[in-house]
Formats: sequence, C-alpha cells, structure tokens
Amino acid sequence: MSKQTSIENYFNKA
Amino acid sequence: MFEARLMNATILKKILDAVKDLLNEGTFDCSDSGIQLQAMDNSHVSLVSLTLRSDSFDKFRCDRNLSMGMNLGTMAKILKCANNDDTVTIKAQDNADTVTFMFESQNHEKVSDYEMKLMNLDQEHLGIPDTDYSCVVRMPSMEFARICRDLAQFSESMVICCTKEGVKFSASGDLGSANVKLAQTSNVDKEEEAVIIEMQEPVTLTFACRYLNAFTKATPLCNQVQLSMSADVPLVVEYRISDLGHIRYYLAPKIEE
Repeated sequence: MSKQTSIENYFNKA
Repeated sequence: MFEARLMNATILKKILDAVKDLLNEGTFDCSDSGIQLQAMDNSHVSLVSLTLRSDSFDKFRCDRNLSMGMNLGTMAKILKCANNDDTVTIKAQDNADTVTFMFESQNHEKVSDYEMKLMNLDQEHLGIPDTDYSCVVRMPSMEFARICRDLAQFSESMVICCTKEGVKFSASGDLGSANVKLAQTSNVDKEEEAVIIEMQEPVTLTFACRYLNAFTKATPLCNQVQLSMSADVPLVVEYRISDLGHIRYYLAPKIEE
C-alpha cells in the first residue's frame, strides 16, 4: 500500500 | 485601478475549466508584470500555479499591486455568460471589494457587465524551489488525458516510470492491470504530436489518478503537456497558454508505507 503525501511537505511556506 | 482586457473570452473560460475542479476559491495577485494565482486543493495534495503575463493582454493596467480573492465557481458562472468571441475586460478599483467583468460583442452592439464580490482569503503561499528534474517528458496533451482516464479504471494510483527508452504508465488493482508505454518519437514531423524525453536519471513515481485526471481539464489550453519528475519530489504537469503564460500543477507523490 502506498500513502499519499502532502504538497506542504515539499515546499516551504513563503 | 486595475484593468485587463483580452480580445477573446475563450481562453479565460478554458483557464477556469482547468482550475475549478481543484479549487473552490483563489487569490489573483495582480501587478504590472501580470496576474498570478497560486493555491492548494482542499486536501493539500496538489498545488495550482497560474501565470498570465501583462504584455500578452490586449490592454493591461495595474497602478498598485492588488490581491483579489475570488470564488472560482462564481467566476466560472459569470464567464459562461460571455460568448467565446466577446472581448472581456476585468476591472477593479484600488482597495475595492468587488471586481467587474465586462463582455463586449464583436460588433460592439452588446455590452454586459457582471460585478462579483471579492473574498478575503487567508491563503498560504508556498515557495517552490528551482529544481533540475531527472526526467522531463513532453507529449501530446490529448494522449496524456486519454492515458489518465483509461488507467484510472484499474486503480486509484498510477505509476509513471521514465527511462531513456520511453515513459511507461501503469495501474493495477482488483480488476487487473494496465500498462501504456510510449516510446520517444524518432521522427518529429509535427511537433505537437511528438513524445520527447530528456532524461538525466531514470525515475519511477506513484501518483493519485484522481488529481492527474483533474489536471487534464487543462487539455484544451495546449496541444502538448510537459511532465517533470525527480525522485521523492512533486510531479509538475505544465500546460502553456499560447503567448499568455502557463498553468502548472504540482502533485505530491505517494510513498510506500
């Protein structure tokens, strides 16, 4: 099974 | 004062169609360089980034930077009221709480305007790092849409595997499995029909079909789509919008638990 990650994990809050 | 005019409403209709399934609302940031929209979908899995350059508008005036929070469902309803060949002008006063869409028929005999309330959206902006992607695939956007639609029948997830030989899209589930392989085009007669792969390192990543299918709503904007991938970072799906700019979708990968 694969788990969905969040886009926030990859991009910094500007 | 902000004023932006396009001679043809079609492009704006297509842009709205390309974002409204993912986003309920969004903030349009306007400056003298153009219009930008960046927003995550409700579940924060994907990010939409739209850039429209001011010099490609038929008229563009932006005296002060302006952020306009808009309900995209309402904006789509308003744009449905325009004929495809109408001229569309978007207007707002500085510090206004409304935006006006004005549509003018080609013979100038019908002019309509629709005023929409702006929203105060507290949206976070994400900083997108510059990335040298391991694989960049350019392919016909219709083909990509077809593959996403077909493979979604088999699984919630799709594996995209890119090597220098080609790109493979796979899905497997209870019903069975599906694989679609595209080889790099050897003889490019028509650029819009070509599959072109630039590969530094082979990449295999897994993505949710639901989001990929939502991105393909941008297909009418461009004949070609560009997929940029590196291990363990979001996929970028980019559609150019003729001379006007581009729409990029970023999708977080699925990882093994």
